[in-house]
Parts: sequence; C-alpha cells; structure tokens
Amino acid sequence: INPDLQRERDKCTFNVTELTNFIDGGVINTEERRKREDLLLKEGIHLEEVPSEYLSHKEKYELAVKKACLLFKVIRRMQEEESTGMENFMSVLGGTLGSAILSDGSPLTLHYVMFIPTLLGQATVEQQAYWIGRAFNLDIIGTYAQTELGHGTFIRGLETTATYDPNTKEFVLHSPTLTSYKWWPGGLAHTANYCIVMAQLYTKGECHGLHPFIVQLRDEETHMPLKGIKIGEIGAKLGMNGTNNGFLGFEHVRIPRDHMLMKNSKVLEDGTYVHSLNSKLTYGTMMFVRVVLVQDMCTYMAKAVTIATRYSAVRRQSQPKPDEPEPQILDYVTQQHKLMIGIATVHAFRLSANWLWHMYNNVIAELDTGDLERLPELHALSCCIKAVTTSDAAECVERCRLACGGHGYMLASNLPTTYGMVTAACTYEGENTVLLLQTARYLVKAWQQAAGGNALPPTVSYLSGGEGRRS
Amino acid sequence: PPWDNSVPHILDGFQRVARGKISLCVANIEKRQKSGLCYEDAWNLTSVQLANASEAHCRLILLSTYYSETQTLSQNLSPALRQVLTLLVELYVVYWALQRVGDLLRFTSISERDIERLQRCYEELLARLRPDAVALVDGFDFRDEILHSALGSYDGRVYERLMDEAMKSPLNAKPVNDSFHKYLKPFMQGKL
Repeated sequence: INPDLQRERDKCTFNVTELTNFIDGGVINTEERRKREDLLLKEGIHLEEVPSEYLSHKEKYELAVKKACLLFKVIRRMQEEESTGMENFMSVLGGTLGSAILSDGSPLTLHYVMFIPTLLGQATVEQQAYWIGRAFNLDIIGTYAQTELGHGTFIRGLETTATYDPNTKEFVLHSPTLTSYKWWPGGLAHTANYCIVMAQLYTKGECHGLHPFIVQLRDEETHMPLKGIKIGEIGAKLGMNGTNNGFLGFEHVRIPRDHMLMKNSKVLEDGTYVHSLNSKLTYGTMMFVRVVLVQDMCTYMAKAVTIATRYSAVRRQSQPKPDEPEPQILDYVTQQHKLMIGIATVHAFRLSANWLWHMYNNVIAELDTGDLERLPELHALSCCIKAVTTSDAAECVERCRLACGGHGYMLASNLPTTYGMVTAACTYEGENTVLLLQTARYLVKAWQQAAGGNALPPTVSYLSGGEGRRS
Repeated sequence: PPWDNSVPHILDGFQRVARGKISLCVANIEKRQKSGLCYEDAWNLTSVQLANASEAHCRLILLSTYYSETQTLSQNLSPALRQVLTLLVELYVVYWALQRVGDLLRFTSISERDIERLQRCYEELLARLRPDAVALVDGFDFRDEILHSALGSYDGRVYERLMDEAMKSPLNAKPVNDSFHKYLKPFMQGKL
C-alpha cells in the first residue's frame, strides 16, 4: 500500500465497514453483494487479452456479446443455486458489476432493464405467461423501441403506425417515412430478435395514439431479419460502444392481434378499441427507466470520486512553502472543493433515488387499484430528477477527471469511459431541457390549482405556502 | 423573515426561490398573453425561465430529501459516522446556497455578510471533512476489478499501474513501428 494512502486510512475517524453497510442498506446486503462479486469475478470474464480500447468497433461489439453471454451463464447458475428474484439480473447485468465487466455497455442491458419490465407492466397475464419465461431464459432477446430518427420525447409526434386488419386479425406495422425509423435502442442492431415497438394504433379508420406491440425482428434459428424488417446499427458514438444501438424500419410487417400488449387498452377481434383507464399508463416504462437511471448515476459518480480522491492522496505537487516537500494535492482546498462535493452528491442522489423508487412503487401499486391521483406528480418528479442528476453527474465525473490532471485523460484512469456512460444519460429517456419543461408544465398547473384554493400533492405543497417535502 | 445560515433555514430559502421563480413564470406567461400572444408562444418565450424554475424545484426536492432522509436513517448509526454524514449534508446544502447566491439574494433576506459567513462555513466544513476523505470513498467499497482504474486502485500504486497499462499499447509491441520505414524515413529523406 502506498504510504500516503495508508496514513490517510490510519487517521480516519469512523468505521468504514459501518459506512459500507449503511450505503448497501444493511449488513446482509453488503454480504450478498460481496458474495455476488466474488462469484462473478472468479469466473475471470472481466479479464481481457487485449484491452478493449485497442479493438475495432466491430471487435468491441463481438467481445461485448461474448462477455454478456458468459455473464448470463453465471447468473443462470446463481439463480439455480439460490433461486433469488430479479436482483441478480439487475445488479449483474445493469448495475455496478455489469458496468465493470462490460465497461462500454452491454448489448443485453435493455433486455433486462426495458424489455422484461415492459412485459411485466403492460402485458396481460396470458401474454406474460407466454413471453416472460422465454425472456428470462434468454430463449429470446428483446429490446424496446420508441424514439424515432425524427422524433424524441414528444411521443404524440411518433409516426410508426400499427393498423388493425380485422380480416386476418393482424396488425400491420409500417414506417411511412425515413424520420419514422426507430433510432437508438440498445441491442437492436444485431443482438435482439424481438422488440417492443411503440406505434400509433389505427383501427376502424381511427387513430388511438401510441401503444406497445411485441414484434419479431429476426428468425429464431438463422437470426436473419424477417421480411419487411429494415434493421442495422447506428454507428460509433461518444461512449457506450458495446451497447449495439440500432435502427429499425417496417415495410407493412404483419403481426398477430395478441402481439399488442393489452394490459391497459385492447383491440377486440372485430377491431373495436377498448380504452385504457388512463392513456398515461403506456408511459410507465419511461418512468421506471428514469428512476433506475438516477441509481446508475450514483454508481458512476461514486466510482469517479473514489478514483480522484485516492489519486489525490497519492499525487504530490508544487512547493508552496520553501524547504518543505511537495504536499499531497488533497491538501489543497481547491482539490477538496472538487472532491468533497462529489462525495456528498453521491449520498444525496442515493437517498433521493431510494425515496423516488419507493414513491414509484407506491404509485404503481395505486394504479393497479385504479387510483391515478399521484401519477402526474411522479411523472413530473421523475422528469426533473432524471434531468438534474444526470447533468450533475456528468459535471461531477468531468470535475473528477480534471482533479486528476493529465492522468485523468488516460483511458486507463477509467474516467473518460465513465464520462461517456454518464453523459449519454443526459439525452436518453428525454433530453434534459425537454424534461425540465415537462416538469415546468406540471408546476404551472399546480400553481394555478393553488391559486384556485385547491390542495396540492406533498412535493409541491410549498407553492401554496405549505411545508413541502420536508415535513 | 431574517436570514440565518442553518440548514433548515437555507432549505426554506430554496423553497422561496422555487416558489418565486414559478410565480414569475406564471406572471410572465399571463403578461405575454395579455399583450396578444397565444399561450403556446407565451410559453415558448418564457421557456428559459421555466426550465430554470423546474431546476429550482428539483434542487429543493434533492436538498430537502437528502437532509430529511439522513436525519431519519442515521439515527441508529455510531456517533462518529453520524457526525461525518451530517457534515456532508451541511456541505452539500451550503455549497448549493453559494452556487445559487444570486437567486437567494433575489428571493430571500440573505445579506452580503450572510454570504461571507456561508463561504467561511463552507471552507471550515471542507477542513473538517479532509481527514476522512479517503475513508469516505473506501466506504463505497469498490473492488479494484470493478473500479478498473490505474489511478484509483486500493493500494495506491498509481505510477506503476499507469506504466503497466502503457505497456499494453499495441504500439509498444515492436521497438520500431512499420510506419517509420514506410512513411517517416522516406519523408525525412525527401523521398516521399
């Protein structure tokens, strides 16, 4: 151990294990996490003959697929041995461990983070019985396509159509223009063979807005794209080059009626449309992902500040007092200013993410009983918290990189790759300014409600002079 | 109310900022509508302020959640750890107060002297947290394989690891790269 770093550890005023347990949410959680890490790292999947930075774009993808498959094999074994729930999948494929092994993103992440959760949230019991098992076993690989080349957060503007044909009891999916091509979903390019597609539903000549459909993209044996499916990869990006982002277009592709996810709205055999309780239920997946994103930001920031703080304890620079050795850069107040805020921000976001996660689960449970009252509040919160946390996280990682001077520019520091992952989050699931304006729309409405003498939900009650969240 | 630099009071200040900004947005939209603009155009012209108000609302939520959750959850912790976590909350709240000092001046009774005190308080908090900096990040409990960084490894052997990583560069496989014979040498000899 570097003596400067050891000296820092010797003078610590609290028990580090107690802090770790607090962060993990209890001793048992820490033990389980460490056990998972031991198990997985013992497999050696993270080890690379040639560092992936030196591989071509195509080779990077091939390595990411190889690693993702090996990871899945281990998780399957863990599931069989422990028969635990989704935690293994989430933490290994989407969380800290996944990002360590697949540092530039995984082509299977969306399968677990969006495809399966959307099936769980928007498919009927019968549809779930058919699809969920196949998805969990990875008999099929799915992703989720909503954004289009010419359309983003404004989902009413999406152009892909799904027109019901009562004669054949099928939907016809079609991309009428280039701008209607789906653009960006992870795993879409060469990995997934199924996809949940958001399309404007037409039946009996009437448009009923955006609905989710499960569409087969590739043959399950040969992996060749099916007839009418136009599919490929979108090309190299600032970061996340292992995630296999793709584009997708449809040329009058026919799918069976029961491939529309019908938990909320339905189309009957004769083409009659049955309204959902609330059209906003369709957007549940986006809210879920925004909440998960806040948790991810905590992990990336925690990594960045760990790297920069340890480096700052080791690195010595300059000679402010004559005849004295170069001080550790951690002794410079400007350096402390860069790092300490990062550390505090991790804790602030982690606690806020947990709080938001609780709220999300409560609101979703209320929706199942037909209570939609807090849905707009959750939507407004998930929008602005996603926007502010991703933006702050990008700033934090960049500050940590600068705190490491030129060495932070090296890919070997892992800070540039981390920045690539974090800054990507500023634009997906809604670009941040757009999301802030969605929250603003809610706030203006709340203000007008308050002016009209109406009661406000807890997080905005301060607008009418209430105590707000803090009470 | 007169300003004081306590965390609850700063949070009250952030509440006033968020409320004030949203109120101004609504007033501006209404004013623009009265001048003959439709709601959509009035909204668009006010959108920079609206995004700003939304951010202020979110800051308030993040700051107050961090404060209240830490107060609740740290009750069962040892006094030493609770103390450090409380300092971090204070640091975070004071930092954002200093970052948004213009807003506080606009919407609360904060004075020049209060701001000076806040700045001093911030610097004192940094000094108090300095001895625990490394322990605080050790608490995140990242294994080296997960951190994947030459600069951040637990043992602090930064320079050795940077050199090890440098040696993995494909350009270090041979002492003389082919491009020397192909381009550089002919170029230097004027034969390219």
